[in-house]
Amino acid sequence: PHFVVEFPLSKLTVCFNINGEPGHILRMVSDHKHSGVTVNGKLIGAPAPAGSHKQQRTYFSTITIVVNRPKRSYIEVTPKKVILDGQDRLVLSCDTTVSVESGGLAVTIVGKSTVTVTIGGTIRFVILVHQYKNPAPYQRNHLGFYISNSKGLSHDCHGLLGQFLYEEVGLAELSGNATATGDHSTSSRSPILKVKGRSVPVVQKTRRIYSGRQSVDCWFARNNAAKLIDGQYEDYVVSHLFDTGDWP
Amino acid sequence: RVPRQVKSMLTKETKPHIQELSVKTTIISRYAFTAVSCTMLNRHSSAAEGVFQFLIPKNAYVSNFTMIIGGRVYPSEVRPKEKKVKQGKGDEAKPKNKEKGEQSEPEVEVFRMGASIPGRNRAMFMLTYEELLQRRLGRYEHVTSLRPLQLVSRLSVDVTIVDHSTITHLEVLPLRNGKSNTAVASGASAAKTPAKPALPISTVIKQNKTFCRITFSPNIVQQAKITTSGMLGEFVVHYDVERELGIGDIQVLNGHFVHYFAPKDLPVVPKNVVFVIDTSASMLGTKIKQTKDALFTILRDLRPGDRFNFVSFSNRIKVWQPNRLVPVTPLNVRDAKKFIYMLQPTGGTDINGGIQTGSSLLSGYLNADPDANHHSVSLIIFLTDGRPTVGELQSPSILSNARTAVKEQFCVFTIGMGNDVDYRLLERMALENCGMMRRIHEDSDASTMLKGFYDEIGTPLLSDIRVNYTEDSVQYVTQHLFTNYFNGSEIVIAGKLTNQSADSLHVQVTASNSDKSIILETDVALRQREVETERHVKEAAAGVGSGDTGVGTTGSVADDFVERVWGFLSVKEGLRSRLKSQTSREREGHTQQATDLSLTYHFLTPLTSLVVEKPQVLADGTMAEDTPTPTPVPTETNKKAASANELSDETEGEEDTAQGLHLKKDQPGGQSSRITKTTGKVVKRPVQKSITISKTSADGD
Repeated sequence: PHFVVEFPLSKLTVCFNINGEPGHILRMVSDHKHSGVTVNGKLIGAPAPAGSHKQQRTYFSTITIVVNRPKRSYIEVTPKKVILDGQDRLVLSCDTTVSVESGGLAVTIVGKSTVTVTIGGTIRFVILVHQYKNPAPYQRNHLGFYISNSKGLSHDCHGLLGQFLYEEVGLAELSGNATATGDHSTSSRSPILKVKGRSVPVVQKTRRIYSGRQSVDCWFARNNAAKLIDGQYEDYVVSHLFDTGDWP
Repeated sequence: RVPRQVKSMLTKETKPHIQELSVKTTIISRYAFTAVSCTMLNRHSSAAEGVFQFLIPKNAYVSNFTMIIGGRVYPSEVRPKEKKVKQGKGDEAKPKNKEKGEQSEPEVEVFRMGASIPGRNRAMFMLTYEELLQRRLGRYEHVTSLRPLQLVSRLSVDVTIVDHSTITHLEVLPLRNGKSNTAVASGASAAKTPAKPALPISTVIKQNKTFCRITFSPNIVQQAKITTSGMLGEFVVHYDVERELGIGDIQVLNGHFVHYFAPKDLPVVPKNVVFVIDTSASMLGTKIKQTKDALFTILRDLRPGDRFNFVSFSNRIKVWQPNRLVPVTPLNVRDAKKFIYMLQPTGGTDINGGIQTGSSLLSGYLNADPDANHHSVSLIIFLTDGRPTVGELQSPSILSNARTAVKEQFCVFTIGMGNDVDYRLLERMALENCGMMRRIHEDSDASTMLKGFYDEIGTPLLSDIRVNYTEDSVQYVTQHLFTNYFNGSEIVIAGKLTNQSADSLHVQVTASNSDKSIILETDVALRQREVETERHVKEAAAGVGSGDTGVGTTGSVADDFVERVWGFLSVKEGLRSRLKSQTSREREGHTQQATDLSLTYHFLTPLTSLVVEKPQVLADGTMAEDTPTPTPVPTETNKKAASANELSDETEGEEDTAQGLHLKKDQPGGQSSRITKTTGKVVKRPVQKSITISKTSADGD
């Protein structure tokens, strides 16, 4: 999957890829101790497009959200359905528009489009449902995960996305006129992103988000976000969909 | 035109009428997902009790059940079964009776759910279950029970078979217990031979090389011509697929694999067989006659390389040829027939004595010349119609004695006839001694069933089969050591891949056959297999997807079918291990493991229960505002499961007494677009408003 991280304070957007293995479950957001929220995503594989020499593709086939407060709830989202496990179990089709509210938790499905999970009014995740009518061999029905409101997540929040929520970044060693919006094709030296005291070489790229409806210019960190993220991406692979373990 | 009699019958019907009953099955490489959808209409103004009843195969697990009544959705939940405190002595007699009742069950289980349907309203019941079809006698059998207990306006059965291998044989049998046409198709030409349109029941078969779809949709008049009671019978499909010569078919999907191993064209391994036959007084009449008929037929089928003997047991133990096993010669067969002919039922049942005598005959023969028997398969076929009444009466002692006598040198296959058998004893005896157990029901044709069972195990092709996969590449592999492989059967193994980035998986099968040890091995290209497996899952989805109005049978569950096969096999294995466990600690471990897996895959097993919320309907026929708390589904299966819990440790938790129907996850919470309410949650149409989404995201290509 492609990851995009917006740093509003730094007015920068950073992106990276995680080329996990099918079956891997990635920790996206981990704030179990404070807000009680954990988000994991399971990967599914698909072969690379014919004729390309790229790796196989991976997509999110399932996204799970564990909410610990006020009541423990488990939300499992797939391109077909949403399962809510709380006091009782509710299975909702992603093809139907419906909203469920219980305690401080609300789940809203807009048929074949989005699933919005709102927790306590201060945390909101939006999951885009990508369903293909006639998928190519390298395409799979999959999900996109967007953080819509992160106010309720703590400063100790971690995970592939969660660790950047309260961070600031800066660019350094830009050569020539290359900037976040400038022409970098003439540059022979990579710009360096300063994050959490680490230096990460980046290049400029454009990413399509929101089902391709919008483009975003971002600084791309290679090699599964090496140095950008704390540890390595393998450190974010968890054992099961409802794992809530904290970052060590 | 609906005949007047049928119209009259429908008008007089007071219970809610079944408007539609749809049974859709998708079989992807032997793993069958079945979704049943039943819509009932309460024509009357007052509330009425609607009873949804469906028979599911014993080998299947229910995975979901949901009701929609009066626009409200009532999903179910699979929960661990609560342990019950053991009953006092005064109650201990009850389980025995119940146990006796359980043992007379047929090969299906009844799932029953009753619910009040408000006046002039509809109820929809949706049930899903899954099963791994076992290959027996060279074919897979899929059975759909059609006993809705009334004429149904729209009745349809839809069976879709998608396989990785070519479908070599396909046969739709006449309805069991009913009169119907038989449509037989074979190979790709089947598409050109649909069922005759003039026949009263419409069966249509569409087939190509690896896919076939069978639809059976008799209209109400056609149903009435079969029976007006709604007991149409069983819709049975037999099929088989092309088998490879090598290590078999391996399918890979989402980090799991399943391996189907059924090599063909192998020479037959000679067998040493001792038949141990109950001749107690209760066998008198039809039972002994049918047993003798079957044994006469079996004698004809023994092969020249085989060796055999007979033991009969009642109060007295009789051995046909003392202290030896004899070769199959015309003279020996003739003498054996005489012995069988002379068997006269009398006296009690000395199960321990029968097994001990049979075992000592066989082990004596094997120990006399171990080298000569190295490449043969040895087995005892044990038949009884009752409980031990003479000699050793305690089941644990009989089992322990059997283990000691068998010493893992041969396998014990047990057959119980009728209602008065301690099936748990027979099942454990078979499980502990690498055999299988079969039930012959009281009114069944015992001769055919006994011969059928013999046919399943009468042609051993391999022994001591060991299947190995690349070390460190797989984990949680289900049983991969097998004592025997019989012609017409299939060995199925599943597991998880630990190294999903590996290009290939090395598979090695070692086994012995008639005169040599064989090793089959190959490297399986994992990526290629995964693409192929995904393709035929898609074919299955496409095959049933169009016009699918009921509960979907494929969808996301089928997307993970390999993992579910693994889950299914692992649960079965856990339950078997639990039954075999010798200590309570061991038993607890297996129980926990099997329960966890059952919950993970939402299987209703003897260790879990299905809980569903039931609607409250007021006296005026309307729905109550508040819904009650969920209660366990009062199904026959759950009742049996509950009663099994009340049994002592010795009898508790019989694997096949409490099957679980499995409610498919794709549940219709969203099917109702009106405002609905469930416990603690309000489900409503959302107000569509624009939501600001940040760019911070993780998305696909």
